[in-house]
Amino acid sequence: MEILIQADVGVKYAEVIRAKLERAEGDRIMALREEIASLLSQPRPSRGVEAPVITMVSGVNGSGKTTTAAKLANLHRKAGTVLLVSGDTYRDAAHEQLNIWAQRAGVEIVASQRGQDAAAVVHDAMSKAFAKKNSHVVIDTAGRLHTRADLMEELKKIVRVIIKFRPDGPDYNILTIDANLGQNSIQQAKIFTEAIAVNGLVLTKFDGTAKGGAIIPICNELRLPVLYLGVGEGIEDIVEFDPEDFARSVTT
Amino acid sequence: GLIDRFALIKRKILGYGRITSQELESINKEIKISLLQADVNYLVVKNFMDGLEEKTKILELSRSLKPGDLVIRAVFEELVELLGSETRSIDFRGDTYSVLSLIGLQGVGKTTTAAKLAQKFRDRNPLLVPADTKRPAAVQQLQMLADRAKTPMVPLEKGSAAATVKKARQLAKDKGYGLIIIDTAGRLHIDDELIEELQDIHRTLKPDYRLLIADGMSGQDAVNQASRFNEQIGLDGAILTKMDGDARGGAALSIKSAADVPLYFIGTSERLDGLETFHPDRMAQRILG
Ligand SMILES: Nc1nc2c(ncn2[C@@H]2O[C@H](COP(=O)(O)OP(=O)(O)OP(=O)(O)O)[C@@H](O)[C@H]2O)c(=O)[nH]1
Ligand SMILES: Nc1nc2c(ncn2[C@@H]2O[C@H](COP(=O)(O)OP(=O)(O)OP(=O)(O)O)[C@@H](O)[C@H]2O)c(=O)[nH]1
Ligand SMILES: [Mg+2]
Ligand SMILES: [Mg+2]
Repeated sequence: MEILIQADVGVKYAEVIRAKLERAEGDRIMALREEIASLLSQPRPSRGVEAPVITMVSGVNGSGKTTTAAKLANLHRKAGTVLLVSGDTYRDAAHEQLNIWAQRAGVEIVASQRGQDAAAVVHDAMSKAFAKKNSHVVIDTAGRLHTRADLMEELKKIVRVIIKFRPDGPDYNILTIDANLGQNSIQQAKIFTEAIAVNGLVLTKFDGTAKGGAIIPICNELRLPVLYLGVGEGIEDIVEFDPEDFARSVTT
Repeated sequence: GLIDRFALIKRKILGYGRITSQELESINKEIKISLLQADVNYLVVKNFMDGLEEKTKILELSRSLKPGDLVIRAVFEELVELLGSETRSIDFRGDTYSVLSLIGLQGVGKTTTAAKLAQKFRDRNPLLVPADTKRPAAVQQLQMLADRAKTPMVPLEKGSAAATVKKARQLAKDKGYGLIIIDTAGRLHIDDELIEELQDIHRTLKPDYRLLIADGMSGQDAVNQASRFNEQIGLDGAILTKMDGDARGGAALSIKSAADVPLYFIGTSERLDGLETFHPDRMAQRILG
């Protein structure tokens, strides 16, 4: 299934899908799209009714976390009061970057400085959000490779802080996956999910020419839904994920 | 990984002393799968397998190798050759300043790599140029990195990358900087307007090296991206970032086959010293897994 391999679906799943299609009758392309859509149809987090609804965004370096956090804050602002949190205390000018987005989105932001303890920043932000009864809190975190055990520990610590305020952790525990990446996305998703119980994905940079097919094994094996697609660098460039639309694009 | 599987196959083959065409076919299948799993582009893998067949025939004629050794050696040698055979280094101009322009997709590591290069070539008296007028706080990010790398940075000319680059050129002439490193905005290879901006930057200050900065975890589309950048801008080299992760790095082979430019460095951490020379043999080992 050359088209699937070239879409970054991977050898294993290209074979799994091909084998399933052998028994399919009728239009092959339609059967292929239905199979892909079904692999991607995973249960959405059944959370997020109590204010503040907590969203945390994590992922590897450069995967689009900060931009995605801004886009989500902007979406929620239309319906409530959002608190954006600069949970990245490592990257140069991280807060400066998110602060500009906060202004563009018209939302309040909890600042941080490089070198501060990220968990402490999140703790203060949580206290503030629960006291003020914000409708939403969106937390940006520093980029980290899943192979760095120490950085994964830091992320776990941040989640433990959130758990103090909300026993089940972030309502939307989002992992950003860059559509340009290949098979390593699968390992990223596995490790991040094991560490902090990710419950949803955002596939970023989908406006490029990469197909992002690696999410097919990810969604099916980890039972994770893709919640949104990042489709550009602007604050409005985010769309809800539709398995059928995606199935069509990955087979074109 | 493939190396371990080869060790098993090798023991089996050495036991028989020669290899049947069936065994060879199954080995070839394993190689193909392994390369695809390493994110080498599908078409690049096809070409590689054809080239491998040729090399295996040549080695066969030498008759001094046992069949198992033959196949393993052929794969490894073919990979090393395709990846450039030897390490390569940047050649600086003796008479005047050299210019490096860092280009690539969003988030691959251009800004960080610019500072790493400034640190590595500190003795060249480098100057960092912020040519990203788009990304929020891009210039602040580069300024902080420049400070840590103890390298001066040209102040940003409001809203114009080309104007900033022009200023850098003037500054280099006046102050005698030996190396100008241009950090450009991330852009899609399919964004005509941004490609035009890049061409404009390069017309303003002609780079000695147009370096593609690529994410080491890139997948199948790396070939397309590299060839589009090469067609529209022209490339003189590449740097593969985030290789401190566990991605196999097949994108290295994809970039080489798409643009056939030297891979100079790999990024191996977020720190300023996280830039190492690219070694084709080490990369071949890593891709084979
Ligand atoms: N084309 C495109 N670019 C995107 C998208 N999402 C993010 N980007 C760009 O990708 C680059 C990296 O985005 P960031 O939001 O800084 O990524 P990050 O994960 O926060 O990066 P680190 O904090 O350094 O780990 C920026 O140039 C963004 O504008 C998208 O959906 N499409
Ligand atoms: N682990 C690791 N992280 C890296 C490496 N190179 C860059 N990064 C990280 O990747 C993220 C993105 O780096 P940037 O330098 O901002 O990338 P960029 O290409 O300039 O991004 P845009 O300007 O938004 O297109 C940051 O978190 C960097 O610290 C590397 O070799 N290893
Ligand atoms: Mg960020
Ligand atoms: Mg940059």
